[in-house]
Amino acid sequence: GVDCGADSRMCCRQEFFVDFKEIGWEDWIIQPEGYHMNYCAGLCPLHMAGIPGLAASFHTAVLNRIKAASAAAAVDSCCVPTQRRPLSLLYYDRDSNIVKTDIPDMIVDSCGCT
Amino acid sequence: AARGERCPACGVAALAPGTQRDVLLALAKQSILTKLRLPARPSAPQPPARGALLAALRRLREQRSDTAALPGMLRDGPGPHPRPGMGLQEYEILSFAESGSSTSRTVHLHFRFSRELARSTEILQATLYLFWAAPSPGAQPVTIRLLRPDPAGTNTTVASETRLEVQRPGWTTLDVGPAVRSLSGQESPRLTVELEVLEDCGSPLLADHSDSHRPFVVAQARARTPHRVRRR
Repeated sequence: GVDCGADSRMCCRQEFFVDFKEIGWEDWIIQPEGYHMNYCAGLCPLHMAGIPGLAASFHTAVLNRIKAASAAAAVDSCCVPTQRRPLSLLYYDRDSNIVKTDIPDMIVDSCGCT
Repeated sequence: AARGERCPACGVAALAPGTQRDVLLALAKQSILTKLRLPARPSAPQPPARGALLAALRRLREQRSDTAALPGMLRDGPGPHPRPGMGLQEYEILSFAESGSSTSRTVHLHFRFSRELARSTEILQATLYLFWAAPSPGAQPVTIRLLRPDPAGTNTTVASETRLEVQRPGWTTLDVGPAVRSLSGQESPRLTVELEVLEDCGSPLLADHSDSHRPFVVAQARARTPHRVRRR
């Protein structure tokens, strides 16, 4: 995947870190200190759509066949997460119990065009 | 909207940087609270005393028979740990006792569990850790009753009763999984533990109120699988 630069226009991953102290949550979230809420942004022109390794899948292959057959039938292509991982949290719940959980698919590691 | 700026992908007017940051922070908060099934962030928590927390974590670490059995919050490293049932969100909960009423013969301990977790998860296992101070010489009989409030919340019923012979000081454990599981439908889930000793020999637990011997419950839970829609 590609990380967004200052003036990226093509599909890339935009880093965005949420510091729990900055939003006043450090008193109830014990670990970690923040959350990497990265997101995908940018253009997916047709020549980038479904390039293997970006979001290659059977679905993409079928779409490519349709596009190859008739450009008019081509559908838009979107910039989406292609790799995500869990966010591990250790926090106090409303009864001050200590709770640990891994929230699946919360952190975007890479983006690509469908 | 920033002057003339347009989102390259969808053409919508791009947000001014400050506004965009506020929107993203609000989105992050909402996303985390939704995934934790919390209606709002918990109000200022009262963290347990450091001594109690360290003693509990040390106890759990000593309990290590193999890391697989060890509650996840103690496994090294902050990262996620592949476990059976991966894919469904799993929870480890460490709950410290609140002292309830006590007499020369009985001690009551209360453990509270959050309504959201009790409703949206199934308890896989739960273990009560109790510390016995130095009992009088010879074995000392203790009765441990797990009480749960009846649905109306007015009375309590005995969920289970266990008799122990306390031979020496130290930690002991008791499986409280079924009793904690039975709390799931309650408005404010609370498990009460009653310890009863014979009159003349005092309570092996009463003697020691120090934080480093505060009783606690460790529970493992997993998000309930959404009911499968039966295909007609």
